Amino acid sequence: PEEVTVTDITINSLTVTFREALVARGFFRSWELE
Amino acid sequence: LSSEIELIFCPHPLLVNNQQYSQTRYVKTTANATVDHLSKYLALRIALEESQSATQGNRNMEGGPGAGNSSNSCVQDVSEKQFTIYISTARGQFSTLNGSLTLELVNEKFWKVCKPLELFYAPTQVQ
Repeated sequence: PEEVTVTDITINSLTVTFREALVARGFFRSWELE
Repeated sequence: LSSEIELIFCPHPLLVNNQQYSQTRYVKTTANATVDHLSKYLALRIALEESQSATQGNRNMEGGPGAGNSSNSCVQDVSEKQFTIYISTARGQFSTLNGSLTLELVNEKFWKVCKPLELFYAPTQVQ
């Protein structure tokens, strides 16, 4: 995908990272298997 | 390190009208993320997107400095309670996910197939 947005979210001291793309193809591993 | 979860995140087809949120989101995160993390992430992204479009509107109308001041405050106010997350359990049925569940547990308990986890969101309804 051309653009991926990266965002960190913290709740109760646990920080996790989210990455979001505008399209699934080329972003999801399992998408390519179908 | 926690393994990675792939998510397709859609507006709830029954609780969200098309004009409200129409975007399907393609998201990756770690399996230790909870449903509350996902809900807070969604609230933040939507607040940012709405503030950006409001700022663009202000710029188009006013063109002056300070047009984005109100947008920062709404982004700081986001809460994981603003959106409820659902999973489809059977044809046409949706189950609310508890905020403390990890996405790894949701994947194992409800999804069980080797493709991106499909979840739905809607604004939390006040009782």
